[in-house]
Amino acid sequence: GISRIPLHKGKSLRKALKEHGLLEDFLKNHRHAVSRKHSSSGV
Amino acid sequence: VASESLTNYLDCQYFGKIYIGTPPQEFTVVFDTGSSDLWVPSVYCNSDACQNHHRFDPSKSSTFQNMDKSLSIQYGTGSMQGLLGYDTVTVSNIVDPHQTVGLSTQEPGDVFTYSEFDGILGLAYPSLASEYSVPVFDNMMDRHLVAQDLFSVYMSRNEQGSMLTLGAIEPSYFTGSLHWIPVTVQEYWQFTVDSVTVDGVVVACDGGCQAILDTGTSMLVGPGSDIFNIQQAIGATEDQYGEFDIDCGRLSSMPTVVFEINGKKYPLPPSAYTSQDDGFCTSGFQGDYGSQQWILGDVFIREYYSVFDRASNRVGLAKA
Repeated sequence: GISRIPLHKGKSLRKALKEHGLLEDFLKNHRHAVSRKHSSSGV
Repeated sequence: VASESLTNYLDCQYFGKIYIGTPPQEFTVVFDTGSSDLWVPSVYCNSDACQNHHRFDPSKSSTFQNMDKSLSIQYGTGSMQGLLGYDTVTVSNIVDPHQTVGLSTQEPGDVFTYSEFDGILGLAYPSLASEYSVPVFDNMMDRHLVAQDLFSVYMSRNEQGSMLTLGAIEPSYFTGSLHWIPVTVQEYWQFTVDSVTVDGVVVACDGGCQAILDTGTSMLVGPGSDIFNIQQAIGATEDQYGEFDIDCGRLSSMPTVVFEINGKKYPLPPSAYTSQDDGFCTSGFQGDYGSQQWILGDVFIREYYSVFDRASNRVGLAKA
């Protein structure tokens, strides 16, 4: 009844986008949405 | 139809493995206490984002059942469409049968092409899940698969060592005692924060505010004006994209930011709320001018071992 799931700390999408030269465009286009966390699931 | 904003997964760094189907197919997911659905890409999806990730093939699973229901998840850059089905989900040593699983059939936009995770496993309350979906932990509780109806999270600063424990609290991951905070709204893991202070002066959340404890958000997010006050107090300066930079040479002289929750102080030293990458230092606080809700993400959880107690609808925090 007890389950341990090891998590690994990997590369963030921000870093991957930066490496592919896409971060600047992403932040330019989605600056307003980057931090937002809201779900309207079930609506 | 379920809509879930995924834009904030930009900074997610903590991933774990799950297995779906019989025989099991492996997926890397974000265990997200800020959402309630489980979804992974499927072989029916030909978008770039799907091609680059593990895709579930229902025809190769003897336990898969189609639900004949659709699922739509809203990205910041578009939307993901998919199907809902039932299958066996294996999380470590727990075999969770007849679990609802979202299978994406379309993931427009190229942003998630580069993500390290394949999908999301939501650990919030069922009220946030799509209409026909039962969250993984609810299914586990219903089937008495967990020793206790709670789970806990330790997030390490290193690449390895982080742990999600289903069904138990692990004292080896924290010092002192756990302090319990009642959940105010059973959707997210939401509770009341009393105030945020720097050097004893209230700089944000004056008079109290609502916050969620969210493993699926990297930063510590709050209302724009409150976060701006905190950035000013710690001496962070805004760049052209709204991110706040810090002079790495000032780290040792920066103040501690204190969150008071349910009468107990939870200090965040500069080492907790800053990140350093390629010689650049940035603030772990992020403003959102569109919401009054605070999100205590990985920045907070790395500092405080977190227990999510569904049996008593409360959150436990202790120094990690």
